[in-house]
Amino acid sequence: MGWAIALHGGAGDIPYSLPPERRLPREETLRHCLQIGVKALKSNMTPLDVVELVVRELENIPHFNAGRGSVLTNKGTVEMEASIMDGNTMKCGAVSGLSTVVNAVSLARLVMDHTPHIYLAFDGAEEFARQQGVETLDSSHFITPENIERLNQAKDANRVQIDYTQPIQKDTIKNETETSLANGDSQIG
Amino acid sequence: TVGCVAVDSNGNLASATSTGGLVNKMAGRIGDTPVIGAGTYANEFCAVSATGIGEAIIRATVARDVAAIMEFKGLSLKEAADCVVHERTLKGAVGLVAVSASGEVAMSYNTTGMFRACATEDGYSEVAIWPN
Repeated sequence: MGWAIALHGGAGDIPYSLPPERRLPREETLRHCLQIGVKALKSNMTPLDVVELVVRELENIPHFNAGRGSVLTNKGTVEMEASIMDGNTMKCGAVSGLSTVVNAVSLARLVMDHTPHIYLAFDGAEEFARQQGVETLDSSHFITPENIERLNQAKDANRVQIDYTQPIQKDTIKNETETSLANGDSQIG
Repeated sequence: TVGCVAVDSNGNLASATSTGGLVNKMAGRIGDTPVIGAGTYANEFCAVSATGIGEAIIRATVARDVAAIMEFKGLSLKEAADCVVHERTLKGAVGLVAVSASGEVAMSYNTTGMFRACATEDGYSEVAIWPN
């Protein structure tokens, strides 16, 4: 038995041709966050504190889809969500529909630690964030030019996209839509 | 989506996940992340953080199923994670990272790739995107 840590920055149709200028910063972020987690575990920080610390760092770096760099809704807004769970106590906390909270995972932790509930959403979650005095910023802070472009591509294709999905051609869109409708699949779950 | 799971030398486990969701999602849509047991779960057996299409992850209760398979079938973490990801979940829809109470690590996905990293006390470390 020994300590261990694993982290992810999202799964999806990540092309093997991902250019170095997009790949290398993401790999460096993973390496950086892994080092933070390893250092914290070695210093005997609890796993609950470690996962919050690492996810906060991932949220603060805009290369991944959380916090700053979150992808956009069909209205061009951000609606962030996060959760955290302690295996020892089975205590957990979750939030969704956040548009101004800098670190959603820490608000989830506060839901877990400071309320009798598990999950707060939208206006209630935002109000709780202000009550708790967590850092908030205008929602424009979270929106990156890259994600505005991705939203426009998704709207052109009339579909929702998992992380890193590549744009598809118009002809493909038409065929895919016809197939999806024939299968009764709206592609939005 | 981003996530992290960790276990200390005493077998204490925790998991956390955070996301902006899907590009062009309907305003008001809830994904798997805040639904405990879907994208995030931890108990005395393992800690799991998932990523991918939230609707598929919710339907398959991905994170809880990994823990349940370990508990009720006695499989290892890697076997449980691979079972859920490759046999019980829509292909191209999900990835996860997990650690067990004994310090085992699993990073399983059925998408083209997953941005991931891990380290263990015995000195093993990995940063990867695609299958090796």
